[in-house]
Amino acid sequence: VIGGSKAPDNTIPWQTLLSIDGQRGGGMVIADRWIMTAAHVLKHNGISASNESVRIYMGLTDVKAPSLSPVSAASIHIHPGYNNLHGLDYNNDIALIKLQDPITFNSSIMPICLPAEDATYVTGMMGLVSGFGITEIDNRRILSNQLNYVQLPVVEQGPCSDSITLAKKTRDSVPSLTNNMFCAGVPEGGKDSCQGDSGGPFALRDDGRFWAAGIVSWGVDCGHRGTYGVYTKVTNYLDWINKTMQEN
Amino acid sequence: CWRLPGSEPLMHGEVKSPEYPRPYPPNLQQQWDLSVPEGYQLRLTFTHLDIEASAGCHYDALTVLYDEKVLGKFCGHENSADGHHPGNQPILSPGNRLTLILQTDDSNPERHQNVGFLAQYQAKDIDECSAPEPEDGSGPLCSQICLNTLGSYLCSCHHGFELRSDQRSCVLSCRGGIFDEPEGYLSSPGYPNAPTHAVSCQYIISVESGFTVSLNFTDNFNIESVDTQQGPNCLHHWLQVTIPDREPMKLCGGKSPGLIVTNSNTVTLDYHTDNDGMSNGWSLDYSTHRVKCPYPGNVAKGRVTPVLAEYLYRDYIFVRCDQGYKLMMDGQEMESFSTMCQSNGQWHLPLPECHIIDCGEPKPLLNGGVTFLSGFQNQYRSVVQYHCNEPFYSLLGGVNVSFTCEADRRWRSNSDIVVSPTCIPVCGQPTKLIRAYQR
Repeated sequence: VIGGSKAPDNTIPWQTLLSIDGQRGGGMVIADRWIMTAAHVLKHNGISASNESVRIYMGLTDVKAPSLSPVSAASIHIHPGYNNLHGLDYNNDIALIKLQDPITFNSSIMPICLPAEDATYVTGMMGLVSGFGITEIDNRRILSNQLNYVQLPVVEQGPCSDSITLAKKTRDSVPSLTNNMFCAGVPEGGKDSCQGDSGGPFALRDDGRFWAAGIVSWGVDCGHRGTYGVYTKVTNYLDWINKTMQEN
Repeated sequence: CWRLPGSEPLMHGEVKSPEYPRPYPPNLQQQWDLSVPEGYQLRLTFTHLDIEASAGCHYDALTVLYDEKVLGKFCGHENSADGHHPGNQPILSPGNRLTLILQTDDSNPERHQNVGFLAQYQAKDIDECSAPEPEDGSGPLCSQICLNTLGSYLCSCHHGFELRSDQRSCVLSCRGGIFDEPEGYLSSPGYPNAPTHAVSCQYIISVESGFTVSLNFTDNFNIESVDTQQGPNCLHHWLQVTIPDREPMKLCGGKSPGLIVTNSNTVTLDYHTDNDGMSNGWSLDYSTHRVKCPYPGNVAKGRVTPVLAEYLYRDYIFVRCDQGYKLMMDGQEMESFSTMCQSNGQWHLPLPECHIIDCGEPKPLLNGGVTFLSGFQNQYRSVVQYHCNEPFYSLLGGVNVSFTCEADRRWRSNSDIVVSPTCIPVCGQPTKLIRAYQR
């Protein structure tokens, strides 16, 4: 998280840290046996991570905490429409992990709500993005051992698409924006999610409840002026999420 | 020799002269031996008789005989001036046989051709019982009771007597003295008359176990007693009443003992007289009553049904517990209970108890708990309430529901829910919010 702050304990209790073959990613608790994350966290170059390779940490804000202990995955469910062999297609960047044992919730571990069927993404609405990914301290970018968060507004699809088009002119191999994605960030830069936050939550708040509006997916650079973070639009996947959980 | 089938004497028949209704031939001597079964008389009725008439039926005649006794000799016809015509009156044989003999001479009147006779015969039952006593001094056909039957008769005897092997005379009898019907009548031989000989009779009244016998002597009671210094003594004649497990009672005198309640299902009566003295005897009606069982009592928190004034042999009672209570006996629960009044006057099972039911521990609630609101040890009418571990879980439906231990041993909510409630996770509401006051 660029330009954010350290999250106090128990403020983002749905945040999970995933560690897969040394790669760091984020996730969120959505039920007592289910974690939602980004597909690209679990699948590289067309190869899915094994259940055993996935270590899931939850209820923590400090990776160095002595009580750190992973929970095991029982099964991994990557969206069937995710096909990102060359790292250029983040459409359907969503996945579910079923845990071997159910979690008992408390103040440090709590699920985030799924979107309502009629949930909307209002431009400018501030969302809470969090993660253990790259952060910036004293102008140096380092991988954070603390859970950081930043409040980012939902960005209209048009300007976001324009920013990506612009980026494509100056560099090769920039992914495309689809209707299964939305953008969040500030045009002046300085606040953004970054590498290592992937799979983590973009949470909106309604009636005092946080709901999972987006999943940290991709972006051009982190926190640069004129660029935005791109998030998987969770409302588009409610049917798949419910179906996957019911069938498993 | 065996009698061939079909050769039984007929009950009725017809007999006619040769060649009837054409004239009979001359020089005829023909005999018919008619018979009907034993025990019947034979009655012969002429429907037509036309035989040459002559004085004394000298020339042609039809003679009717029983054994060798001539019952009639007939000739002529209905309107003839001479001869002897039987007319319409039937001829009744003293026994079951009759012989007819038709005899004709060698000449017949030229102008009148006689056609002979046609007669019908039939069996007529003999009422042997109304027959006069034989004069040979052998006495009446039956010494006591005569019953006429078709073709025969039967002798029978009054109560206390038995038919001898001669099937006609009766003798005093004490045999067959076991009475097992629920009620009946007994009397001494010859009652109300004194028997002519000494008697020693035993009567056993033995009814089904579970019933008791009561003897009710009629007023006409007469058994000879001997007056002694200690009072009347049943010295030579007596009726002894023996009830099991009790001292036998000897009865005599002229006063009826009236009602004797034995409280036993078996009573033995021994009647003894000698050849001397005079006892007219006794009679009694006996009846039976069902054995009584003690009042069963009450059951706390239960009901005993039916409620009767008294409980008798074979009566059943049932015990039902009040709602919320269960039937228990010897530490075991019973689905239902009934007991029967036995023949020994005892209930076959003692009454059970009614214990309050319990619903067992309320089903534990995952991520929640249960609180007792009222009641004791999960017993009937206890009330519990489920709760979830807030703020992380909330009850599905959102309303706190209390469950009551009902009579069907299930915890039920007011809305009749049997299953335990469910705690669902609370989402998106962290206990601590990120606060930022800097602007």
